[in-house]
Amino acid sequence: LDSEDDLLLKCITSAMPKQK
Amino acid sequence: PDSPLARWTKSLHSLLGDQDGARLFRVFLERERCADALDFWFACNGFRQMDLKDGKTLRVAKAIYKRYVETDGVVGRRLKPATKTFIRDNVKRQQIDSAMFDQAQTEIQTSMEENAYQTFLQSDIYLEYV
Repeated sequence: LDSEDDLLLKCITSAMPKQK
Repeated sequence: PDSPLARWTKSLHSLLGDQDGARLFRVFLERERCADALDFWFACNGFRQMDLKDGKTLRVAKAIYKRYVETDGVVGRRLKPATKTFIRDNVKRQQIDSAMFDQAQTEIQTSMEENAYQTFLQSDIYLEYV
């Protein structure tokens, strides 16, 4: 089960701009 | 005129929409001890895209609330009390919706636009990069 920190990190990185 | 550097000065959104810009801005914010504001801003965007039927989404809402909203950090201190109460009640009632962090994100974005973003464009980190 993902920890809350893992879930939060995935949520943040999913919204970051991707490599051009 | 449409180089990344020119775009970065147009708006905070343009800066954060560019991978190098977002990365450089975060380095600046870490030095100013307010990188949480940027992480919270991205977390709000990520949360808005999540599937409300997925059990993980409620856990992410709780994680965002516990990590950024209810603490006395840069985000918790800048949010209006009513905004914090709204989010707290939604999380406690487990009544989450995709827009539940929108008002909070707007408040933090406005604060970044008026303060950190302006200072960043005058900072040595930015000028050295230019």
